[in-house]
Amino acid sequence: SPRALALRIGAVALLLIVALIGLLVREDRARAGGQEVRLAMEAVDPRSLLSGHYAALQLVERLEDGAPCPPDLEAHYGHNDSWVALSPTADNTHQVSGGGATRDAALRHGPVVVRGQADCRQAFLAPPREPTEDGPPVEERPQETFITLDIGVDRFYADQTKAEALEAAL
Amino acid sequence: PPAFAIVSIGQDGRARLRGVEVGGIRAD
Repeated sequence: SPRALALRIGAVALLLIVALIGLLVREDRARAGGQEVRLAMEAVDPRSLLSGHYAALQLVERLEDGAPCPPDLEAHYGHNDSWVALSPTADNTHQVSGGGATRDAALRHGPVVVRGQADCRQAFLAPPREPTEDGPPVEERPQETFITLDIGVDRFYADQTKAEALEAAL
Repeated sequence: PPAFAIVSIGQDGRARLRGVEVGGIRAD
């Protein structure tokens, strides 16, 4: 009957709402109970914040000239179940210090480990040129090392007040 | 200005975004 159908739909809707609330509570507890780290990211575009939705963000570390890539990143890049090790720095942030296929493997490279993957690239800042007797050899040209960290954190939601404060800071 | 993501890493190894910090101002 229509009444029984309406009751059934209502029961399913109620079940879904309870499940959603449970999921939100669980996520909130996990967020509050986890270890907090600061990770470098590319500057947020204030215009995207002020659009009232979310700002896309990218976790990127730019290392000083000549800094080598952390170990064991490339071997696990592209694997969905890989881990990345993070190590604390002097300026109260954490930076990528290695990778691994398992939690224990990643822990060999740093005290904090997170599910995800990191890609490290080194690029010459100056345009390539042939080494001459006068110029520096190729391997001594300035390089930029940058690490892109993919740990499932790629967007930030902000309300109008916070967005305006961030815009003022920028 | 330097920008940072404030991330919480849970026991399960998953990262969850807590907020961002831009130019010394933090927004959660």
